[in-house]
Amino acid sequence: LERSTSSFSYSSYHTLEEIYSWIDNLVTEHSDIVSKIHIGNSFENRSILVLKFSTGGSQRPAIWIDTGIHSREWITHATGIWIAKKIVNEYSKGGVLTDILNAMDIFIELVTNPDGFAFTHSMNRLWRKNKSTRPGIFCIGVDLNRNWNSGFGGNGSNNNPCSETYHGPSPQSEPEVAAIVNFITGHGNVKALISIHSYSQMLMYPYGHSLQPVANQEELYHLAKGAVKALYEVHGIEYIFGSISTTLYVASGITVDWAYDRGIKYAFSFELRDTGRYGFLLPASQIIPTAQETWLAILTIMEHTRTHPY
Amino acid sequence: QMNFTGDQVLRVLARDEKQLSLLRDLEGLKPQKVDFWRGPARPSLPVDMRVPFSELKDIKAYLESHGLAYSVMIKDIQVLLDEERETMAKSRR
Repeated sequence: LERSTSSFSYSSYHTLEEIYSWIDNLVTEHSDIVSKIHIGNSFENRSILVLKFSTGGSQRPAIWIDTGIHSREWITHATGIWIAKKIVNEYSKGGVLTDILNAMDIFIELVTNPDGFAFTHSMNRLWRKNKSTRPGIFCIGVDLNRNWNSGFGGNGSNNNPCSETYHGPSPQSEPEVAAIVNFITGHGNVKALISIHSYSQMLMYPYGHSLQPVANQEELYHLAKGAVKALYEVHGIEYIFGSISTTLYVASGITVDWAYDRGIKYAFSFELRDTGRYGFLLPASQIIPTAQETWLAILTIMEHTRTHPY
Repeated sequence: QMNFTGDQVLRVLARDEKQLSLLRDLEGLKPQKVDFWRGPARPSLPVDMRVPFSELKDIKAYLESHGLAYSVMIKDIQVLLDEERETMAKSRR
C-alpha cells in the first residue's frame, strides 16, 4: 500500500483497502485540519469512515458530502478522494475555500457502501446495492438510496427484494444509512448535504418523492444553475439541473429528500459524467477532469451556504 | 469475478410515455432479464440497459417489434472491464 498521499495515483481506481489506507495517510500528513471519524459498521461489519475538515471552533455549521452510495459508481469515490486532497492542498492559500473553512466544517464520507464496493472488486463489478441479507428473503441487498425516512416505500422504489431499487423492510433498516442519520442528527448543525452519484450529468435538488416544489425552489434552481455553469467552464461538460422528480424521475426514500425534510436547505444530488458512452465504466483517464469540474460546482454550493447562513 | 463477456449496453430512445411503459415492462420480468443503468424516466432522456448475451436476441427482437429505436452503447462489457482491471494493475505497478 502507498506510504503517502503524494505517491497515491489520483488518476486510477482503487480498492477499499487502498482507500482506507489513503485515508489514514491523509490524516497523518494533515492532522492540523483533517481527522477520521468512525460513524458505524456496515452489514458485513466493515468500518464506515468520515473525513472531517476543520480549522477549529466547535459545533460549527457544516457541509456533508458523500460518495459511493451505489457501489458500481466508481467515479464517485475517485472524485471524492481527489476533492479531499484538493481541500488540504488549497485551504491555506486564501480565497473561497479558506473563507469556507474559517467559518464551517466539511465532512466527506468517501465509501458510503463499503460492502457493495468491496463486492464490485471481488465478484460483481456492476453491483449497486449493499450486501444485507434477511431470513426468508432470496435476494441480497437493499438500494441505500431508497432506504431513507422520507417518502419511504413510495413511487420510484420497489418492495421486491430482487429489484435494484428495493427499499428494504423499513426506513433506515440498513446500517449504512442509519450511521449517517445518527451522525447528522447528532451533529445538528449540517447546513448543506451533497450526495454524489453517477452517471448522466445532472445536478438535482429535492424533491424526488413528489412533484411538489420545495419552499426555496427558486433559490435552489439559481444555485444549481450557477454550479452547473462553473462546472461547464472547466471542460465544457454540459449538465442538466432541476428537482429530481421533474428532471429525472420520481424516486422515494432518497438521501436528499431526507436531508431537506430535516431542515438542510441546501441538499443536492450529483450525477457525474459518462460523456455519453461509458456509463458506469468511465475510463480512469477521465477521473481527474471529472473531479476538477465537480469541485468547482461543489465550491459554488459551499460558498453559497457560507454566505447565506440560516 | 462475474464474467460479462458478450453482454451489451443498449441505449434506447423512447418517443413517448407508451414506449417508456414498454421498457418498464422489461423491468418487471422474472427472472430479471435487463439491468437498467439509466432507468425509463422521460421521453427526453435516453434509457440505458445492460442485456446479458443470452438475452440479447430476444430483447432486440422485443425492441424492434415495438418500434423502439436503440443503439449499442457498449458492444462487450467484459472488454471494458478487462481494460479497467489492466489499468488498475498497471497503476499499482
